[in-house]
Amino acid sequence: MTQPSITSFFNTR
Amino acid sequence: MFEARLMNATILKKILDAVKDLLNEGTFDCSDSGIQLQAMDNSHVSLVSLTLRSDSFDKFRCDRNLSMGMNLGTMAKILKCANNDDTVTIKAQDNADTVTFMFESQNHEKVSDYEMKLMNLDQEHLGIPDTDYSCVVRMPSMEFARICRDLAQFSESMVICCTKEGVKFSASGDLGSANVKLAQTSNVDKEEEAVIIEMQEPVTLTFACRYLNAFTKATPLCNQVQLSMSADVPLVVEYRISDLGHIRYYLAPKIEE
Repeated sequence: MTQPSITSFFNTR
Repeated sequence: MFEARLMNATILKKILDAVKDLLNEGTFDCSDSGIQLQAMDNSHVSLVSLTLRSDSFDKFRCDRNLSMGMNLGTMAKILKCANNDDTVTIKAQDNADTVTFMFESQNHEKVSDYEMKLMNLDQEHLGIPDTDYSCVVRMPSMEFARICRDLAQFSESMVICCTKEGVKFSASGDLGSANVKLAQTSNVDKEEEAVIIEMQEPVTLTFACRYLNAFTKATPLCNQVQLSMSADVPLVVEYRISDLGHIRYYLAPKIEE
């Protein structure tokens, strides 16, 4: 399994 | 001018303990509504979001919005210099490059102040969308900490499976496997000991134990922890900080390669 970054779920403001 | 006072240093010490393993530094955004900190850990896997409401401080003044970049290791060192029952006042001038922590003993006979240099942190702010979660579990925070610690011995990852009957935590690896099932509490005598599940749809997700264990450093802040989960979106682990606010940790689930 891989660990995605949190940035792939939340947009940069 | 920014000035925020708490009658008791304990809560601030506990907040720092809850973030300093994940974050080396962070920007405290201060406005008349309160103090907010949002920061990702170094590897950008998890996100910490802290909210402290101005009306719960014993004194709060913020004339202009202020962003203070702080080294959290240094801040933790400074807070160690306060006694638990000391009054803490955090002060900064507008556009200042330092922040001052003032500690005052209960009998007012000892007053100390510590000045810390602020940092210019170029941190990304993430927009967190409002989400209706499929499962929301509330459970004793000590129990959650215990489960995370115990299961981390078996694997780097933990599976959390939530149905309306209960929530199951599982880990398996070379040593063997572990499963901990918690049923929803049938009659709640003490609210802080209850396990309560609100479920729209069952969910099964896999998370890195290392981060879950880091989140449990917030256990001393609250008797209960809330886990919010939906398929394919980050888990939210929330600890309320008495009437002052909350700390939320977001962790992306692991996915099949």
